[in-house]
Amino acid sequence: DYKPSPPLSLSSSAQLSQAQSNIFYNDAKWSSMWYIHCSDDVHNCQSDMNIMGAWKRGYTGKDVVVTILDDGIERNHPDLLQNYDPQASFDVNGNDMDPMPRYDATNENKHGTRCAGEVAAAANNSHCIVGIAYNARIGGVRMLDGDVTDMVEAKSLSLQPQHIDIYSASWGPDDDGKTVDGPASLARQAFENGIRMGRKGRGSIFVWASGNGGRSRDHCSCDGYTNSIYTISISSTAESGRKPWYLEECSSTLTTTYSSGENYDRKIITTDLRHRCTDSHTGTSASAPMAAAIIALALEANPLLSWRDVQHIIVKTSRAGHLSAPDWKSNAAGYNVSHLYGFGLMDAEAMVKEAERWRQVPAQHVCVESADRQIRTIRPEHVVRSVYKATGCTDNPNHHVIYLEHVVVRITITHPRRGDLSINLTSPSGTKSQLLANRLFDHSMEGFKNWEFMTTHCWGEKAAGDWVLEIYDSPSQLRSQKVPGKLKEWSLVLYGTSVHPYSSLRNDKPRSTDTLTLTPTEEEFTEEYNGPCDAECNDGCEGPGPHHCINCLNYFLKFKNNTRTCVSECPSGFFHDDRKRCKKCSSSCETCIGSRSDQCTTCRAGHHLNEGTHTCVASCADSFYLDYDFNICRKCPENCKKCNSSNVCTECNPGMSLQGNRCQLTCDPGTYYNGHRRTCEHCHRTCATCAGTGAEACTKCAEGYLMEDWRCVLTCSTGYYLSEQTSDNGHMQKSCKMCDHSCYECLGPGERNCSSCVSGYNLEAGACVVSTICKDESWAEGSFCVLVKRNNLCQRRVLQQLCCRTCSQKG
Amino acid sequence: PPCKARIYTNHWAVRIAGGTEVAERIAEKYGYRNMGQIGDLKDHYHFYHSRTIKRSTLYSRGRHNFISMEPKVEWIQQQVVKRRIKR
Repeated sequence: DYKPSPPLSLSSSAQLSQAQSNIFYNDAKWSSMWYIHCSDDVHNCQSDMNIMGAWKRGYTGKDVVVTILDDGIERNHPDLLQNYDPQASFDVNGNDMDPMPRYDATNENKHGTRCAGEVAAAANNSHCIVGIAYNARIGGVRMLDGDVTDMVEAKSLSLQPQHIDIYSASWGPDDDGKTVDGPASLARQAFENGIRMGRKGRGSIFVWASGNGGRSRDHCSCDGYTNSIYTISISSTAESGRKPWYLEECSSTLTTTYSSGENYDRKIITTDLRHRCTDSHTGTSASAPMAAAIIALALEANPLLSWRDVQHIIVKTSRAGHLSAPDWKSNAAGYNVSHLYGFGLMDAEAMVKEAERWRQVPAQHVCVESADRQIRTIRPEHVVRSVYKATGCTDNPNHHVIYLEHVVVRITITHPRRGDLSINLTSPSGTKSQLLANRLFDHSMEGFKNWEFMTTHCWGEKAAGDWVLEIYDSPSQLRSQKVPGKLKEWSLVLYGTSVHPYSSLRNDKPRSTDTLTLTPTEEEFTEEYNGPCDAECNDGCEGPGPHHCINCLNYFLKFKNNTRTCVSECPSGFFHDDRKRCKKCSSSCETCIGSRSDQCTTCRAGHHLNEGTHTCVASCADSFYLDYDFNICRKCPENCKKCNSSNVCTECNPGMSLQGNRCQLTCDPGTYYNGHRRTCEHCHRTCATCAGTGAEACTKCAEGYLMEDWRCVLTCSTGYYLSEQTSDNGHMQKSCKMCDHSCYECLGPGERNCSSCVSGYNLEAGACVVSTICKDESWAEGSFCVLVKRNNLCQRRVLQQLCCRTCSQKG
Repeated sequence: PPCKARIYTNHWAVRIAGGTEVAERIAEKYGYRNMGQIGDLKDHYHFYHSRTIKRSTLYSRGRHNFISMEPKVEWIQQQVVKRRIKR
């Protein structure tokens, strides 16, 4: 008893507008579409995806093409017929153009048709539902109903890339909690070709349903499709905001839409096989097409969005809302993110608003940091921690990453039981991503061979700094081998930009249009210049010269007429500020760090840089000398008024006297200059003048004292005689001088002025002679004893006895 | 439980420089049928060999393997069935 009403034609947009303002459609299940009517008081869901808000702004997916990669699409379904696009369809399994599903008793191949309806089921045709992008064109690729090989995936992912905007996939490797698998070489190539060349160079959009293996304790980081930076990985939340039982968590999830939950939660209503309607669509399979449709609305608002622009907009507009997760955190860029839901629930209205005024983000830079190949043993119940100091490839302007998007970690680990491993990564800003959680059922001994884990949680953060990788081994009871694992190698791949993605430096040309009255056409957004850009341009240009750049790679000069030109370095006489603008130095500076006169680093010809003040002067001031090698005025040593170099004073300050090459304080007689205390201190009381402290430092004795070997004494000591000499100025100078060594005491110099002798010697005519009576002549008498006497050794008792006769002789 | 062994098919992905005519000639020489370019992947072709085992746990061996020695054949890969599940 189905009576199809004539479909809305494109010319009846006025009728549509009216319908939108009332937002009521006659589709059979319209009122049951709870995820669209969230804002009504009747329903339970607390956070809205604001789909109607996007519709009210006039966005319904018109001229956007979405294809469902699945088990086929019932192209003649009453709710899909209007929007079906044969050019966006193919049968890979059957190798023909018709993607109709294979029918059987179990209706096994209903999946693709259910996904398609969510995206683009026609509106107001009395049948079933209203697709979120109900004016988009919908196609389908039959590729799961047969042997799925790398080639089958690649064919599907690279179907008509210039025609298809969005590929939605709600399948993947087994979610049994023990599989690690991803795209092989052809599929990877299809991804890379798609984002590089699809959609006329803006990049194909790949939307992927996250894993459904929650009950198997699976982790979606072991799925190379959701783990890829080229796919937008979609999570699910139930109407209540609680985590569905099937949901897997991982750091690669970007965003979330509604889907089914527990048995008592409502499911997704959509088109079903055999022209039916179903209210039993479940799982993350239902979320990916929803997300694809919301992205289609954004692409209608701005068809020039690149594949990265779309991800940026999703990050910016997704909200935590009432989604329940224990690990919501705010990363250093201010985005709320969790492992269950990514950046939160999608918001269609916010996305289209953002898309309308969006400026393309700067070119993607990829920084592959050096690999850490130090082998580390992973012992059971222990943690291996490895820190890597990333630079963000500062040495290479084409790869320099400052602001992060995706972060990929390539890891090679050997381990007897892979499921016992869990891995965390902490960014320099402190954001912790769980790259891998324990998987109870994964007993594989294969470990990870250069597996790429990906996290979106550091989006917007700074790349440079210490990255910490932690690997935990939590042995399960099922583990038989106690052989420790090994971390063989790991490396970081940082994706992002060197310029802030939302910097105002970029092109200010407005892109918004009045969407209620004018549908933007592609001509309005087409760039006029398609030729090569100057090497200094970072993100496109409007002409060949450096002044045509939209964004500068390095620095820019701004002129009085408000034009700007990109330069590799600021010219002489300019410095660059934080925003990479070249600004003028002070007039005397050649180079500088600021515009003030005291911020010079080198000076123009004829000027010298003053070391202390960083000003440029024509000549060095007093107490400075010119260092010719560096053309710098440097300070003279202490107390110098003038100097030639750092250690040669030529003139001292008042109160100082030049002593050698140094200036020191001049002290009064009776005092000396103490260099440690920097003061004049009194000499010893016996000194008239001195060079230092103590009685041994006298240079001239006080009145009544006599100089005796650097000491001043009242009378000469034993062994010294009083000497009187006339000085150059005619004054008599008295001092004590040492007696001859043969005398004990003396009255004057020489050996014949002794006044007393040591024991054993007799004083005879002023000389001290040996007084010993010789016994028998000793064996040593002779030339030996002559030598003893000649060398004045007779004073020694042993020799005196040995050479008694010779020593007793006079002479 | 699903079969863990690799399952090889009688389809190959081949990268051949020189265009469709060269691919066609090489396919015919070794008994393959050129099913056309693989999606949008330039120089990549889908070759099908009807006289090899459709599904096997062993990679295919025979005279047709000599295709890899053709100078124009830059790369060749016998396709393996991947287990993929709908979510």
